[in-house]
Amino acid sequence: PPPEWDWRSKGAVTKVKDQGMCGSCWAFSVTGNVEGQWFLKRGSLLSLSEQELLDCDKVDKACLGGLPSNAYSAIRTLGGLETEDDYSYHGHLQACSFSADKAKVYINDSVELSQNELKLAAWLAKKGPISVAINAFGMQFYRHGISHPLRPLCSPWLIDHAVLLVGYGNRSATPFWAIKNSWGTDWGEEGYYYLHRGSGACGVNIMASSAVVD
Amino acid sequence: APNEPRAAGAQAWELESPELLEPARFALEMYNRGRAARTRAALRVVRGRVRRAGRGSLYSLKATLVEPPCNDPTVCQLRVSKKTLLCSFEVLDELGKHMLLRQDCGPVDSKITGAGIPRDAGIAQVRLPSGVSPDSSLFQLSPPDDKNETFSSFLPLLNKDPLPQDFSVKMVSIFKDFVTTYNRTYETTEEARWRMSVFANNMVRAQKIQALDRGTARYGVTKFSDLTEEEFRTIYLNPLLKEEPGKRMRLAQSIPDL
Repeated sequence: PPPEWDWRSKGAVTKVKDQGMCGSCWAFSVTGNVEGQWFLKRGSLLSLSEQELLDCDKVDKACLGGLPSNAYSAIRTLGGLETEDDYSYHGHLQACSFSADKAKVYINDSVELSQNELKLAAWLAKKGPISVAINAFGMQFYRHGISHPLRPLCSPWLIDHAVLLVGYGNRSATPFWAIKNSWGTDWGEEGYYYLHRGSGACGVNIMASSAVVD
Repeated sequence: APNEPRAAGAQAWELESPELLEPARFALEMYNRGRAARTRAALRVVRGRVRRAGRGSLYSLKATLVEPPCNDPTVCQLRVSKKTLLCSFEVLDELGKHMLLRQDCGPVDSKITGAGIPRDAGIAQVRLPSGVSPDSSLFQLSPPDDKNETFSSFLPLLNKDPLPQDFSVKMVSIFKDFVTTYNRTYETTEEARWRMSVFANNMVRAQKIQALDRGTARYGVTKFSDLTEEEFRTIYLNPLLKEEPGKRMRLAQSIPDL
């Protein structure tokens, strides 16, 4: 893969959002990935609706959590995603009010990606931002810099947060993943989290996935 | 390194107790570490489940421990002196090597206060300097003298007991800054006091996380600093990710050499 990559500078990433007091990170991770896939295939960057997934994805559990793999499947079953403007975020479960004729984006499939971080970097550089899930150890107090907790403290067995890989690179010889979080811009580095790359830190390589837009 | 857990394919199985005994015994050993024989807690009941993937197994245990009667007054007041404890443990068994990933114990009959957290859940109670009570006047913003984001300057003070005067004063000042920066409002003085003790405890936690990080990250005050770990985990995180396998997806082709 190229030595570094950042989809933010290529227009494939929408602004940082805020899930509020709701465990809906899974929806933000998936919409961020679909936004990137749609941008790469159709050339337009649309901010997509997480609330639609909270309300209409009946397999997942809205604010109590969910899984990206179920969410991709729900998007296909529903017939696509509406935009954030058309189906705005409220941070709690509501009755589903999705209408297919307002869907602006659809997906054809979803895939699980390699657990090899080098292959993940190559895939990201070629195919776009990646939905991942990590152990959120220490993120409650994270302010900036590249996080690299000791493995037992940030075990890949205790994954509890879904986010979006938007790029990678090195900062003074420390390799990192650039991660878009969904806790607002007043957390971390303007809403972003930087995690050590190449050591399987916090299970970043365990649950990488993406939607497919033909 | 042994195979990574493939969360997507891993199932969690409820276990009969015999298989739980080994991980439970390990967790109890970790819990009692450093204690003299007669002061060790005993395991009364354990139940749990295991998630297997690759060559590892992750045991999620719920155990009831019984603390021995406390007859050393200098110790009793420090440690949670409740007799029966309800603990949750996460024990990882990789290639026969056990590792305690998480331990969370609380008295069974804890009195729940405020934001639903046991009053005596071992939170460091921050003593306010005499004559200062966390009422509205307390929070007139006077930015703390040190803007150092990880407050390493005050930590050595923590080891003294009772906490020295300047620790509390510094803590109040930092907490005021937090309240104003993140526009916090608390309904009662009691809630404000409780939140400040959580805040103080979290600063110690952030300092420990800082000390154990091998990267370039900086940890300190964030907008979540007045939440207990339990509140933060419950509100903002998504434990389903490790518990449920989710739909199987096909594996993407790797990118041919660019």
